[in-house]
Amino acid sequence: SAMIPEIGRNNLIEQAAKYGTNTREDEIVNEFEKKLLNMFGLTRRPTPNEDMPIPRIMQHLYKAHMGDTSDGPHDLYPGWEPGFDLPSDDIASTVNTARSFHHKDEFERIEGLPDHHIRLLFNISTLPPNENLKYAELLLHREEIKQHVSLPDEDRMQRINIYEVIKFPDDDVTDTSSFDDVTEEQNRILEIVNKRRNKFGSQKMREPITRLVATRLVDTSNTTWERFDVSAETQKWLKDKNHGLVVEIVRDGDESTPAPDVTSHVRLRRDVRNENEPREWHHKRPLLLTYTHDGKETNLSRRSRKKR
Amino acid sequence: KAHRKKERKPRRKSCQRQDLYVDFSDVNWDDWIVAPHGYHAFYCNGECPFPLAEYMNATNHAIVQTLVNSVDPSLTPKPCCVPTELSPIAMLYVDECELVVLKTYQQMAVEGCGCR
Repeated sequence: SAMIPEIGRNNLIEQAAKYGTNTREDEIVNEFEKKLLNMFGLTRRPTPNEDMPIPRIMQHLYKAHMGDTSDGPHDLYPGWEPGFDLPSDDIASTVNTARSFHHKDEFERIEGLPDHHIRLLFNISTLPPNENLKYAELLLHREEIKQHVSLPDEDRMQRINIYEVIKFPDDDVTDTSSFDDVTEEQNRILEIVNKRRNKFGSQKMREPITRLVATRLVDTSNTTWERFDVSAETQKWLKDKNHGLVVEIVRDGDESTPAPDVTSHVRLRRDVRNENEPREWHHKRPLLLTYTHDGKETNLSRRSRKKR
Repeated sequence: KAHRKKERKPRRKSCQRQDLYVDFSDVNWDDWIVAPHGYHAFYCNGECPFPLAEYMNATNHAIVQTLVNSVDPSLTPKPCCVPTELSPIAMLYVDECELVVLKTYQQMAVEGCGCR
């Protein structure tokens, strides 16, 4: 897991020995390795799983930054993702890093909210403290519903509502700001609290306090990524408790009825019926993209391809 | 009289940008760097001989250093051939927390060399 391959390390130790200082050669090489890590903004060498899929959106973002506008399938850079591109140049010119976050599946359900309310909780605590968060967007992939193409306009429309979870009724107990792993102890406490609530409280009492962040009317007869600016919420999560977002999809004009075909239309949950699901899910699941700047003089603006 | 062939000294290459393609698999970094697979980093190499040609982008200091070197080479060596212009590259990689990151890094590729 070293940044410097074995053969390189040995050669550097040899060179350091010729330099003849009082410091041990391997310490000099370790110091060089630290500089390498620092250069990349890493704390240790990454060792990802071999089969870890890279979200297509991120591949697309790289391609867009490089100014590669060619279409069509490619081994490394598949075709463009509909509805997605670099953020506007106002933003891209002030940031130099983009990170993608997947939500924690295990926190999708919130006690007290209907089934069609999906909670998206992103652990952004790993954002480096020396980077300045400038912009964040929530990406939701939705696929056309083929049967809807022939429907009249009003029947094709659905509404996506995004809420921020402000507070839980018992914030101390349901606090998930440190949600690396829910311990057995935490589970036990939650179970007791929920039992008490069921005994004494009404359904209303268990509902978290939420705030509408964004709402959008969408046409179900096309495939695209829906992008929502969640910069303010993400900034808050860096300073305060992070309870995540809640997404609901309803029929237009009938806000109380969950929209049908939601699972296959807007990809908020895994689809167990689809055999290609694990891989597809990785590429189409909700994504939080954060755009930060580390103070260095570079940016993510689209590069114009140079002719050599 | 037989003509003596004028012996030509082999010309040393003067300071210029040289090709260097960094392939991330050569340093075993291809497991965490997704794209690019490698990049043209280039490097600077060559002599900074007298006279310093225009393309060598010599600084005033390099010209003075050349003058001092001409008086007594033991006082100072000739100017060095170094990068004078560098450009950033973007990298798509998986970080230590298994997050996918797109980041641009400054001063990663040599655009121009000069005598400094």
